[in-house]
Amino acid sequence: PILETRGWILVENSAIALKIDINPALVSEKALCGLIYWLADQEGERVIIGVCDDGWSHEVLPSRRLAQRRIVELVSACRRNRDGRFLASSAELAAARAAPFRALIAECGPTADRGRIADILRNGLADRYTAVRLDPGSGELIVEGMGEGYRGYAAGQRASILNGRVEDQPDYDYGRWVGDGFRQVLKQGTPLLEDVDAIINWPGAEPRRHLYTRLVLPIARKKGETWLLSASLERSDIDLR
Amino acid sequence: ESLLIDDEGRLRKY
Repeated sequence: PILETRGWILVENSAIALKIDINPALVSEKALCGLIYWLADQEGERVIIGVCDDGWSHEVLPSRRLAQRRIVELVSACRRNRDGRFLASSAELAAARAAPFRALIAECGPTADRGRIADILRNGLADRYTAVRLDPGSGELIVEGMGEGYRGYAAGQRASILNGRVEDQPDYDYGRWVGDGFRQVLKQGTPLLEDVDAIINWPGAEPRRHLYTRLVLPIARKKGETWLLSASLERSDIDLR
Repeated sequence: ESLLIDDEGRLRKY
């Protein structure tokens, strides 16, 4: 399952062949580099590639070089298909049913009050929020809290996201894109407010278009911890396509 | 021996 949902790669050097199981739609650039290095380190030439795409199919390649070329080709084809799935453009506070966002920005300053923030999230922003903590050791962004207002998550999926990395969403590409937004705010230290037009693929469901305005902002740090908060409002009047 | 390559490109034992 980890190959089907997270884009990790399973490799094995067996007596018969080098075996690689890969989901080209999800695999990350770094995983792909790791695979190329692993291939270069092996002996033997014959490679069996298991490709996950609505079930598994297998291809046998006579050499490592051809296998590498084939894998890069499979991944590139998927990348072309997902280009343009996640679009965003800067939103104006005035245009984005601004009051709750403005209140949130005001509350998340140095005198941040948890109770008031929770009230704004619940009553002004339909409980659509994600609270993320930077783990200083690993540099990962960990989801520490999540509102119940997000549609599309099954109960089990929600539980698996909590305490995990922000990138590990049921749609991993979407998770990486969301993670990029958090990291941008982390780097710049200023809130990000944007309109989003995203096509999200939840496992087992048809791709669905989600339109919303999102605010990502740093929350005042205490005890040296770094926290970020993302909140969003669904809006039917966004069209970035 | 089977190994996993994670999304950071690290090899992990399976």
